[in-house]
Amino acid sequence: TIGMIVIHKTGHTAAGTSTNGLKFKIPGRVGDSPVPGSGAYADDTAGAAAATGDGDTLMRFLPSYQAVEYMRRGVDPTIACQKVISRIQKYFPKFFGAVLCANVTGNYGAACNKLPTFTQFSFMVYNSLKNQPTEEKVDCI
Amino acid sequence: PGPLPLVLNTWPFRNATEAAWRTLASGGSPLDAVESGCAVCEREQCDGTVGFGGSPDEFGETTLDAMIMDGTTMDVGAVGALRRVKNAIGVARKVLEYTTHTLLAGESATKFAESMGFVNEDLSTNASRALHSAWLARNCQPNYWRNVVPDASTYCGPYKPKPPGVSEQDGTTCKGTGDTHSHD
Repeated sequence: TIGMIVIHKTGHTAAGTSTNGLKFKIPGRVGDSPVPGSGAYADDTAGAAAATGDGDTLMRFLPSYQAVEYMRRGVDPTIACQKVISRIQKYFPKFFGAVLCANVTGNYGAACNKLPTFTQFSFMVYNSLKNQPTEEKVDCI
Repeated sequence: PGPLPLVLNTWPFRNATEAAWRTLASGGSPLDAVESGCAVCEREQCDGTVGFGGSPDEFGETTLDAMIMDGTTMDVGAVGALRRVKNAIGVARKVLEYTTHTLLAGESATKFAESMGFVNEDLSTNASRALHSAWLARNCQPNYWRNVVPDASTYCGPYKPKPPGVSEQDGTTCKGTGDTHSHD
């Protein structure tokens, strides 16, 4: 799954996802990606977020919506992402998932749920401080 | 405050980031940038989890999910279990622009896509067919069934609900097992 967040210099935001879902899924199964507030969410007055991982679990917690609502209250993007991961961890400690967060001033962050086979989440950033797309990684919590 | 404009995307899909940035730089809107970035991954089949030829379902078919959201108008277009159309994010954008709906799904979403000029084509490839054949050869493991007969952790289907009163099957066949090899 690709989840993408774009914030224009005017502060206008957009977000989106595209995926071919889960391998060997039961036919008809739709994951979290196309669900607004789960796969991605954008609101010019607060920020934008996108998620990837075990969609059957993620979509029950609307991670992207929740992260944007944290940022609406002034929570730093990294903390907003971590709070969302922690919220899901309480119910499903072994879920596979990661969230990207960005607020309307261009600050951004990410978080992921730590598993034996998933300890870091890598994502791409491009902003006016960089002259090319840059890969960044976060340690999972 | 961080510097704007900003493009962020999950996983190291560099070409997608580049495409979105270029779209912004050439005067495109944030929606145009998201659409062009995600479309790159659909064409390039980013790590096999985006676009055609990946993640076959139990019947061996690849279906696609996508959404696009405008943070200014709070407008959304999305497709779920889209069949036989490659450019899922492009169809989602058409749902946003040409309907007042939010999410279209399945075979009917394909009919909508064709009415918008998208090509109806097979999304399978040799790679997805090989993935599916290997899965069948492994007695359909892993799968997402539980509380059924025959035992889904050992056999392929077709499955039927387990008769009441029979001991519960461990429902964590695939749930919460930290399986990072198959995800959305």
